[in-house]
Amino acid sequence: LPTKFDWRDKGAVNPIQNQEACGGCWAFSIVGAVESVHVKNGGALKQLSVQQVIDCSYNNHGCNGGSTVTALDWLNKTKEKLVSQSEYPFKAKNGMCHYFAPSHDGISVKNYQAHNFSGQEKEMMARLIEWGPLAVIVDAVSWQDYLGGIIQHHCSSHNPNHAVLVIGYDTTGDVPYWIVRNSWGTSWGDEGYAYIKIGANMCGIADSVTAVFL
Amino acid sequence: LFNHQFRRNYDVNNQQEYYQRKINFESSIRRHVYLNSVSKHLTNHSAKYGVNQFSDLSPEQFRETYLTAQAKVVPKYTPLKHGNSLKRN
Repeated sequence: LPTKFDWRDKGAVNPIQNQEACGGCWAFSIVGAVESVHVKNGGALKQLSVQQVIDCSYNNHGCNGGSTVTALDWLNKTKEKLVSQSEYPFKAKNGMCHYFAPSHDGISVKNYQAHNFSGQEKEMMARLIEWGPLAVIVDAVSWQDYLGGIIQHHCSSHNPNHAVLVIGYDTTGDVPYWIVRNSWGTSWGDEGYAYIKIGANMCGIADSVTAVFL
Repeated sequence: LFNHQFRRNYDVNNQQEYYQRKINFESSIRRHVYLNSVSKHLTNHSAKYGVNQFSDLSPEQFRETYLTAQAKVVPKYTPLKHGNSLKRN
């Protein structure tokens, strides 16, 4: 494995988003994963509609919460195409699902994987490179006050409650860390990013990991 | 400074809300002191905690609004089953 890897270096990660007061982190994380895997597969970097997933993933609860696995299961079963953000813009609130004709341009999911990588974060690093950015669920209670730096304490792994996207890692320094793209705007954390120590399942980062295939 | 930086416009007629936000902010400051007191014994790269856009929220409000993801129980990853391509490489 390379000592460091970052999907941003491949031009595969869109700018940081802001979910505002909408509890749609689960949708932001999987849409971010789809956008990046599309680039990994040779496509252009596009901003896809998070609102479409919030409104249409019927087994979830829109801005009131949801599951990355349930959302990917819905995308995989229905083969619903994700349209662009400009066609279905983010409104930070629940809305009626807009349907598009099957001929409409968009990106559909071929398959997905969901695994627990606890105790196997090195394997998780390999899968990040092979599969693309990984949508994970973390315990983010202490993230309310986070300003930057590598999270090594105050982060339990018992209460997963927030979905984010792991886009890279760095093991060149004293403390190896995951690079995590959040959806709370650029004024949070390090320009919208968080860094989490690798190897201790910090914040439960390895407990619920999903990858998408296009 | 916080109100200006994070564009807070509290309702001047709702003093109760203003004082509740102020109490939340003061609690946040106390929390930051505690969180940073552990981190300072570590390296320069350790996490830092301080004022951000969530500092006027109570932990309960923060949880209710932002910590809304549900985790499903997923199978343990087994390299032999799922990592064939790595093995081949």
